[in-house]
Amino acid sequence: MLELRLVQGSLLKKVLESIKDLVNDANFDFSSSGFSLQSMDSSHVALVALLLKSEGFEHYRCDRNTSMGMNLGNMSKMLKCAGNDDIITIKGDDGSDTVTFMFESPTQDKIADFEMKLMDIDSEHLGIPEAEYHAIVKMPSAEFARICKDLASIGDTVVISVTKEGVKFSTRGDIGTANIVLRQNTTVDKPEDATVIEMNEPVSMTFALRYMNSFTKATPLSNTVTISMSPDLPVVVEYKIAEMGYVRFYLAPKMEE
Amino acid sequence: LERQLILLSYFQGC
Repeated sequence: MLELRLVQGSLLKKVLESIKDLVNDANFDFSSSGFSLQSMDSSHVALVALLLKSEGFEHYRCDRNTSMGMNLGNMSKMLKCAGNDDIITIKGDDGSDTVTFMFESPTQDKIADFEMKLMDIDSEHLGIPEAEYHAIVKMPSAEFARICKDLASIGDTVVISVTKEGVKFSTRGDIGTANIVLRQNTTVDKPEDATVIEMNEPVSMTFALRYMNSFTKATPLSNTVTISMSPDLPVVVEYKIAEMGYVRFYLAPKMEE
Repeated sequence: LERQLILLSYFQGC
């Protein structure tokens, strides 16, 4: 028996919107402490890792660990039918091949349930090792989205370089080049507007902007984004979901031939 | 010229 009631249903809608274009199908792993998802995109260049802890739910019951394979496009279609203020409940029964999403309006005058077919998914469960990063940049998520969008109109790849001067995003394309430098800026009115650079050693890595732009679909989930980089490791782009967990995107770098 | 690495090379065997 599985029953999870999320008062802030819009959160789940936003989570799905942030990952559905990257990953088609994924196993949702439910346990008593929360649920998680880990899946690579079809080309094995990017990986999404989602965690939503049980504390974030108004009601959370998961009698035994269970894994449910879902098509994220179909799940997104169903969650789009929930209003932004709706309370969303996910229900499942042991051994069932369906999952039910229940949507309640805040005034309880409209209640809908949508039953979705589950699927068997062979997923390679990868262990993601904890790593020490050369540089960790925390910045406003909207600013990061803006930079990725702007640079993608000029080039296909972004070089992200962190030095003690700041973080530089660079691209080049047929029409020219672009460089955007952000300096550490902690003297802001609101902490979420700060750009904070933790650097142990300078680092410079190249990534495909197509993937970075896909990650920025998670912008509505968090005011800030954290970018963690070390040479020879995938970059981690993390959007924290307040008091509940995170969506993390891992992206393999591009290397010069 | 750039070569796109894939994640399997990082996470395989973990």
